[in-house]
Amino acid sequence: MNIFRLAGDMTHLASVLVLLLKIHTIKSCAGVSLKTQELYVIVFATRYLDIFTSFVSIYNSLMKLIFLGSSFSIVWYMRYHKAVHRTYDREQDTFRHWFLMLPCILLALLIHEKFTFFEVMWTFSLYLEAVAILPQLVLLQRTRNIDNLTGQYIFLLGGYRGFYILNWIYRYFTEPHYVHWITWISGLVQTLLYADFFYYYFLSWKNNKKLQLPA
Amino acid sequence: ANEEESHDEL
Repeated sequence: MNIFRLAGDMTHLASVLVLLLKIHTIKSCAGVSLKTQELYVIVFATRYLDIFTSFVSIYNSLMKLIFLGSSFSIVWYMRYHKAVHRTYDREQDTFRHWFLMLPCILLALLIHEKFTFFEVMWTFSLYLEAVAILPQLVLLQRTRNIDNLTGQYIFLLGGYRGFYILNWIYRYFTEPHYVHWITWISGLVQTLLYADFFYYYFLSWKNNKKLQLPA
Repeated sequence: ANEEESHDEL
């Protein structure tokens, strides 16, 4: 474990806590894409398949349970909790996210480190996570103004993978034979997808204005 | 033998 990875995990944890806080306290999921949340459930479900078979550390298992539990409960809230579900704008959140999964599974079957069920599933979850934010960013373009919590959620979610990139660079230079091109490239693509959001988020913060992405 | 390399990152 290194400081970059810890910062990444804490930023990721903060993003799901911000979203849970928003949904649980103000009972609103306005501006939040259910499609992205559903993709994240699949990302965690396919990435942590080995949660009971391979033990890395208490920290690792605990965080996996937290990410699994939070992503499932966010989807549950947005789908089945009456008050929250009412604030979900279904008309705007129309990204066909199931179509995102197909290329990811095909790519995972073609490009992976080992052709085993667990490894292909794990690689699929990496590719899927790289594009999971797309429905949320599309929704953001459509809903004119978004509230601070949703903006912070997206900012933290994008930032965590940025810390992971620093972690991979650090591990590359400190651990011999630590080379994982698949992880590095999909992590880089994932972070780059946030580039324009980061730009407009920074502008809104600098000019102290509401965050608005250009249509 | 290289032990089963499990993924140690989240």
